Amino acid sequence: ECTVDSVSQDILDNLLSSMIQDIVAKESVKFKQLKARYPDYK
Amino acid sequence: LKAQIQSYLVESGNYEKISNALNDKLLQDGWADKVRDLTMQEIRSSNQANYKDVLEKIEPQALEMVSQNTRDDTLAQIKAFLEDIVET
Amino acid sequence: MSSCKHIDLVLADDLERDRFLGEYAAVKRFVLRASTRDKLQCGMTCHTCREVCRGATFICLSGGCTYVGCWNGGHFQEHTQGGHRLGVNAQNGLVFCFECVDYVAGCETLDIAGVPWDSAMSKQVSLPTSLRRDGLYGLLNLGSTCFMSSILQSLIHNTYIQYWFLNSGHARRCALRDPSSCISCALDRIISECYGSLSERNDHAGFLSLLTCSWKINQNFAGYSQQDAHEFLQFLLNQLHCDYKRERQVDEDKEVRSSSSQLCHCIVHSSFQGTLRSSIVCPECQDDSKTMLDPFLDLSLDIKGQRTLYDCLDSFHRREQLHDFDYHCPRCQTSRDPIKQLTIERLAPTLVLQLKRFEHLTSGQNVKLNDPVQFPLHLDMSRYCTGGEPTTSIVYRLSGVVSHSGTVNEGHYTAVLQLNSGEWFKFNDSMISVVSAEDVLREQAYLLLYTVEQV
Repeated sequence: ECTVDSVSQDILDNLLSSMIQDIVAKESVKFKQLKARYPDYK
Repeated sequence: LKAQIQSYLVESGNYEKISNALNDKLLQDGWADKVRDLTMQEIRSSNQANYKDVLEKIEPQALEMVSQNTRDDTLAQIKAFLEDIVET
Repeated sequence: MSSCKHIDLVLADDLERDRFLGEYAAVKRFVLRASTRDKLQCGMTCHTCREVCRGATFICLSGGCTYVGCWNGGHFQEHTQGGHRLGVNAQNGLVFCFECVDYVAGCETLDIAGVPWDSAMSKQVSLPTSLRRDGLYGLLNLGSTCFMSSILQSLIHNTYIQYWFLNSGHARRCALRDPSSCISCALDRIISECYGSLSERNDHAGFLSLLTCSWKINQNFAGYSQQDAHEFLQFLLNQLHCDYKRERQVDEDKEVRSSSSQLCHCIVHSSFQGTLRSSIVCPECQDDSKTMLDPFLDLSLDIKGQRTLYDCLDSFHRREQLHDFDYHCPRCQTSRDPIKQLTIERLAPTLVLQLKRFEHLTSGQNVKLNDPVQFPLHLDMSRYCTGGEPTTSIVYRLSGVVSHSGTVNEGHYTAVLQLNSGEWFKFNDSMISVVSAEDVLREQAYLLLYTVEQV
């Protein structure tokens, strides 16, 4: 059922989810990029 | 109906306001930094960075870390915009 | 060799590679340049469920396909059953392979996909060096020159200044063409060194020329005493304007004198100039015939007793009754104390806010206020505009912070700036480091630079 509460909650969950996925995407690519360029970097 | 509501929020510029306000609150809470650190710890400990695997571990914890204050404020802001839309 | 064999296959075939790189460059430009609203509507709304930002959303990279699908609903995953396996994350421009179920990393070709080279060309000439194409270029401290380098970095990474100089806005008109006698030429040289072409002689020719030039024009900047970054910003902007007038002067001799419009069209005034409405209102009959319109390039805000930037702006724009003011109303002939108010008549694309941290006491002593002032990543200026309707919003995005640490005489300036990629970098003379948005908000700001995002 589409209520103001449920839609509000969904919008908040979507926003948080996209922010988390943005951070994880950037960090995982950065890690792999560094690994590719400097294989034994610490 | 839900898609229409979201589309209207985007059109009116209010979706961006909600997103910016949530972003500013999370920054004030230091939440983004914590999620970033958590992600790096997970990647280092498993020594692999497969996005899907890392996300499955991180997303639930990151959602937990959002302060109730930030949740309540943002929900209140979204509801206020939705009330407007529902009326019109 | 990248982390994904599927993309390596695509890039191995010349024709396929050119098509793919062309598509990717177009999508990446959209992701980096489009307004937030356009991105939300065209890149972050799933074509299947019509939800916005349902987790990450991906834009399909298969020839001619314009599908956009979400992660959380699995809709882009479904889309890949048709063989379309590569998508661009609409938020950060990263490429995702749905076969590997992972982001692509370590693919240099993608990083230079913005360069319009086709494969035939790329075999004949060397691609521009990727060194310094990203504008990350430290400026050596040549003896208390941090106040200059923090301001220079702020200008070099200002969208409008960067675009104007990289399009030879100054170079194609300047008769002098000499960085040691023309400040605009010196800045032009620094910006070109920043974005890709190293000068034959040495790395810092541009900065050295600008230093020489500044000293010639304003002796105060010579020597080793600490100077005020805000003053240097005003000096530099004024000099860029004068160089513009000098060039135009030459043009105007040739051309019919253009109608002298109030607004100067130089890069400085078109990027930084706003207009303040200073109104003096009669409390009896509301007459405001003594209203003045004053141009401004930055706003200086008192910070004493203020906790946030909005508090400072509220205080700056507050209505105040003027007591020691000899006022006689031309309309109702009364002489009651008038009400003064400052509102913004016209906003500039770049808004510079100075937090007044340096106080010059009557005793001749100079003191520095270290009070922390909270400032937001997004600033809505609508309530400070003349007749600002509460419904409209005029959103500015924080693009730079010039900070001062230490005391009035022994201090140090640094700049924290957001680059086109959306990442934040700290410029500390010749050292540059990546910082997070949280770190930015913890800076002890002296100058705040906001760029207009949405009206």
